[in-house]
Amino acid sequence: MARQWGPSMRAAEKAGCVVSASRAGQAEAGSWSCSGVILSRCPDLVLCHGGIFTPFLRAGSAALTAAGAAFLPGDSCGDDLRLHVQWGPAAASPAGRAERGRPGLCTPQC
Amino acid sequence: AGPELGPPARPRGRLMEPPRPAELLLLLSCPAFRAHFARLFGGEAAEQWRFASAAPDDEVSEEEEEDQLRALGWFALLRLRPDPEEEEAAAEEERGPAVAVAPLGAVPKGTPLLACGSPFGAFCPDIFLNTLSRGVLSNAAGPLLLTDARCLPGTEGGGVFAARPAGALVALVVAPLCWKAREWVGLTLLCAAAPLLRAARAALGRLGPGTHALAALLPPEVGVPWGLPLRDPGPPWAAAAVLVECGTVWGSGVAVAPRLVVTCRHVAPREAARVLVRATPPKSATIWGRVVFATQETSPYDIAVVSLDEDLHGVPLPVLAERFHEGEAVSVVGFGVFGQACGPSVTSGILSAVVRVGDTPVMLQTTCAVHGGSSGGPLFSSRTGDLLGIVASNTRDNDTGATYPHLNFSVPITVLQPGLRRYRQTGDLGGLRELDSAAEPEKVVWRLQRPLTEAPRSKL
Repeated sequence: MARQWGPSMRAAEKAGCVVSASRAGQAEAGSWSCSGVILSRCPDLVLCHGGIFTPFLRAGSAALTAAGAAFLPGDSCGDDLRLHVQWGPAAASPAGRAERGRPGLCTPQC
Repeated sequence: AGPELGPPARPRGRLMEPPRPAELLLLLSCPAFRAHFARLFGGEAAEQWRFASAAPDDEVSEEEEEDQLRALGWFALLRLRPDPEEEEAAAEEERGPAVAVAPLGAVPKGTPLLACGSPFGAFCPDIFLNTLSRGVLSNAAGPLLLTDARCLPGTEGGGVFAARPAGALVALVVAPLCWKAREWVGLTLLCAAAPLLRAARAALGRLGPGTHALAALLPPEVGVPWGLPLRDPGPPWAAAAVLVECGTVWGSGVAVAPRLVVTCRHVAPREAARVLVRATPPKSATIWGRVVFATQETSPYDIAVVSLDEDLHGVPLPVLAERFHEGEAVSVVGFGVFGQACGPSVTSGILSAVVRVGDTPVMLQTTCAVHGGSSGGPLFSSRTGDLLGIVASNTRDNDTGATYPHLNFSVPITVLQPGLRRYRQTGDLGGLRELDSAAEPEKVVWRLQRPLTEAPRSKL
């Protein structure tokens, strides 16, 4: 059974991330955040839940239930929206890069 | 999470990558998801359902709750601002799709799933990032999926993966906590990934040339390896539950012979009453039957037996278990939660207790989520598919009125087996009637009373 989950755990580890949304210049107002999935690399595309964008919608949440609205372009949110995505070392590192990320360590030639 | 997970994939507390700035490309929703959501949770049912995604200690205003409900089935596609260093270092094989996506319908009900999300989002990613939770696909209505993997606020948008196809993304979390009539249901609402990414591809194509090329970068759906059936049938027992309707009352049941269905007395209380039995799709036959036996109110065993007017075809007949193993993986199949609006739900857990009188098992308890409407449904061994028992109830705290779905009680099938066998072979109900004269200790157990260690002495 444990083997059964190996590939899924690795896939989840690599794809998992958190997304936070905040207002420019209002860090103290806090942020909204949720989980997400890294869909592709270079360019990095991420899919996350839309709930954290509601406070930024120019037309308010009513835009989400407007008849026929299946998608809304990025500029349906205000210009003060700031987004950040964060993930763990497994998602970042092809083999070795995470090591590179540790300042202060090196492999001296001997 | 099940105890069988392998060694931890990563030691916690290692350095997180620094947050990367991103831009919103588009907000998208899956029309089919919204249509099924409106059908199952809208209209008259809307009053009963609530999907909380605020942090537990947040007071949520009515307006905010309305915003959350409106945004429930929406997702966001983001593009990260390029990091030249990363671009340069990335080898060719690291570019492109980062996950594989399971086609819609490739994962049948009852299939184990792995949810991966970060409770409370970016609140404390060092500790909570990519927390795993395991469960099964409990139900599906188009791209609207439900799992009993436990998820918490903040995991919205997190990925849900299948073991087969290995590591494929099946869905994203929509609402980690579902409340029906103010009771936590113990199921997480999901949106299937494949239709969502198709919607994203279509939207990117319509947004303009700049984003058109991005559509090609979205992950493809996993093909089905040659020679395998297009659709994994899933565990056969997942289709064994039937819906039982007796007058205005309905519940669940299980066929133990082509013309014999067992359910609960409180679902079909009156002997000779006419009952309608519906098998689950795709062979959803509807057959009339008659209650041939129902225990007395005084019996500890809440059981009824229905004889059908014709054979029930296409419904797997389970092997009746003879032994019970505490701790074994089990599944409950029943029409709780959605009743007739949807096929039966499958929930998973373990056999948490086998209560015995002497050496005889008289009650089974599980950690599966059991809801009103699941009564009479089958309890299976997830490993063997053997029928272990008939679900009779979950638990309600009489003081607070709270219901506990994950503590529930089933009648061991070994209690029913002799009577069922005799009735099937001879048509004689005598064996089943013995359930009405069960011994006092059995009654004490089913009244959830403490067994008397010794008979109270008379004070005369």
